[in-house]
Amino acid sequence: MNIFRFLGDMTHLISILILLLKIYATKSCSGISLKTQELYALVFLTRYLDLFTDFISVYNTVMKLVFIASSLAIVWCMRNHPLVRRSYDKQLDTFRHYFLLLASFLLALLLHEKFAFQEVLWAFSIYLEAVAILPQLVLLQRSGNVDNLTGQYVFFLGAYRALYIFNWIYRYFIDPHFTRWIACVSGLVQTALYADFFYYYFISWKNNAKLQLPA
Amino acid sequence: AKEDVPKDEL
Repeated sequence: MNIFRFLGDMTHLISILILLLKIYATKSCSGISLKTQELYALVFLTRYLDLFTDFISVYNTVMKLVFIASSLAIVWCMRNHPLVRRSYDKQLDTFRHYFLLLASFLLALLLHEKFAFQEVLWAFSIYLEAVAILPQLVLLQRSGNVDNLTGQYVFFLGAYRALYIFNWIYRYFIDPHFTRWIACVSGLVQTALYADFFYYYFISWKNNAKLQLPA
Repeated sequence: AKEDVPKDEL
């Protein structure tokens, strides 16, 4: 494992910890899209079916279990916790996420490494992860004001994707057998979706001002 | 075959 991949995993972990901290400390999930969180839970559940079939390392197994457990915990809190669920911006979280599910599934049926149950679901999880942030970005844009922890959450999530691209560039030169086109192309699309957010994030950081997205 | 390499990324 190279440094970019490791830092990518760590920023991913940090983003989830920030989200858990926000929900735990403020008992609020305002600004957070339940649709995006549900899509992420589904991404992890479909991708990590290999927990039952392949053992890669203790690190790998532990991280997979952490991602599954934390995503399910977040969804549970947003749906069921008596205080947290009241702060959910349901009227702003209106992205038609079923289209993302359908499109990802159809694409996975067409484009996969092998036509097998686990492989098609793996491709599905990759495609779905690439677009799962869209309901979240739309919610932020609609609410305009982004609270500090929510802004940091999305920033670290974007940083994780950017670091994975550096990881692939590194692997491409070091390990010529590494050719995961589905993951790499989807990863590029996914990272591009953050470009607009990053732009406004850095402007607010430079001006030392609160993060605001244009309507 | 390359597709049999386990998927080591998260």
